[in-house]
Amino acid sequence: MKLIVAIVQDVDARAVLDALMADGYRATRISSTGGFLVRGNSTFLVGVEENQVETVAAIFKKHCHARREFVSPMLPLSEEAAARHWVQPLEVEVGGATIFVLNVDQFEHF
Amino acid sequence: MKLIVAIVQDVDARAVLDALMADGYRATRISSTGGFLVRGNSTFLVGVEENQVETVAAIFKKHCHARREFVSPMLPLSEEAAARHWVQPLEVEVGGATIFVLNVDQFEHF
Amino acid sequence: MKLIVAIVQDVDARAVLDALMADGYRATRISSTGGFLVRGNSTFLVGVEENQVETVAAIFKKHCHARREFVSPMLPLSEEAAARHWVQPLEVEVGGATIFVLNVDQFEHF
Ligand SMILES: Nc1ncnc2c1ncn2[C@@H]1O[C@@H]2COP(=O)(O)O[C@H]3[C@@H](O)[C@H](n4cnc5c(N)ncnc54)O[C@@H]3COP(=O)(O)O[C@H]2[C@H]1O
Ligand SMILES: Nc1ncnc2c1ncn2[C@@H]1O[C@@H]2COP(=O)(O)O[C@H]3[C@@H](O)[C@H](n4cnc5c(N)ncnc54)O[C@@H]3COP(=O)(O)O[C@H]2[C@H]1O
Ligand SMILES: Nc1ncnc2c1ncn2[C@@H]1O[C@@H]2COP(=O)(O)O[C@H]3[C@@H](O)[C@H](n4cnc5c(N)ncnc54)O[C@@H]3COP(=O)(O)O[C@H]2[C@H]1O
Repeated sequence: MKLIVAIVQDVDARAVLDALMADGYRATRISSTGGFLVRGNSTFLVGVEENQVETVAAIFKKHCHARREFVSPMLPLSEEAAARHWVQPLEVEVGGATIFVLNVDQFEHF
Repeated sequence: MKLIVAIVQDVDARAVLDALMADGYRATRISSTGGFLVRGNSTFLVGVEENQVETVAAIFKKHCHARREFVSPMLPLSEEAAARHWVQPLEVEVGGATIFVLNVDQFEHF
Repeated sequence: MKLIVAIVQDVDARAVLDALMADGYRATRISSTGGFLVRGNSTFLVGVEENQVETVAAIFKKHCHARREFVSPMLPLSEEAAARHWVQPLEVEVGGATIFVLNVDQFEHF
């Protein structure tokens, strides 16, 4: 058993969830916030058998898209960051999905 | 050290949390959403010593109950799922708790 | 690759996030609730290379502070806990950060 922790953009969350459900996978969605852009995103927990990891990763790859965003960072920037003159809108490439696959020592369902 | 990630129904969250606290365990609760039923549930993080995993799992088993629910799935279903004629209310067995036990490489508390 | 799961007090979340971002780390913030005090706190997911774990832990240590709180626990206490006469405000030491470092089997970003 592996636990996939996947962080995706909110706009892609619905499509990837539908695809996972339609293929019979189990998933849990958690509202989260990106550290840099301070915008809402979605963190999925998907517990799968080891031989399903690649298929599930491919579902994320298919339904989650990288986008280029122009943002003026919301951060009350630390001195060193402000010193980089972040007053100009910054172009940031936000990835489609960031995926961590963790090993599960023990799984129980009751 | 192990990190238990346990997903339970909201109606059982209070009881299981009280039981964990009364026995001196430490826990953190995260609001989450079930992928299939698109309903709120609770995800617990419980960091424990390895020899406490079974006791904590038993607390979840005691306080979290499986239920049969009649639902008309909320999903904007993908074509293949809609084709299964999901217009009729679907009877779904929702488990009491889904538990992943993860190994912790390093633990710090300050 | 390691996944750091760090639980901190809300009052420290902004400062630690700014410090992580300024140093180029990637992080995701999740709103959570402490099991004992039933108060909001923050759970961070920070995926880092193995040789960055100590530096990131040091950032949490620098920006997250333990505090002593007087609380009257909100819990609908279980009988045994109520029997301990928790009507008096309880002095509780709330740590600055609780950190779990998990091993990542596989990492993908697209
Ligand atoms: N300290 C920093 N300095 C300069 N640029 C930075 C930066 N942190 C992030 N970025 C850039 O901003 C994008 C959005 O990051 P955010 O933190 O809002 O949203 C992130 C975050 O919520 C999560 N994430 C990515 N890598 C992570 C990691 N290693 N650990 C935890 N969460 C991660 O996935 C979202 C998308 O990340 P992605 O890498 O595709 O895209 C990132 C990255 O291109
Ligand atoms: N491997 C896993 N990884 C991550 N999270 C997991 C998981 N297994 C279970 N969960 C979480 O636990 C909740 C209860 O799951 P359970 O399997 O008992 O009960 C499930 C199951 O009986 C059924 N179900 C879930 N996904 C399905 C699917 N793709 N196709 C058919 N039935 C599904 O609907 C019930 C409610 O599911 P829902 O998604 O709303 O809520 C799920 C989900 O949030
Ligand atoms: N092993 C673990 N697994 C998962 N999450 C963990 C954890 N250890 C700590 N946490 C999280 O970190 C917060 C601060 O914990 P700390 O141990 O510093 O400070 C704690 C501790 O001093 C005390 N405490 C917690 N649980 C207790 C219990 N069952 N009995 C007595 N005191 C407790 O109350 C303070 C606030 O606890 P609260 O639950 O509100 O909030 C906790 C909880 O959200």
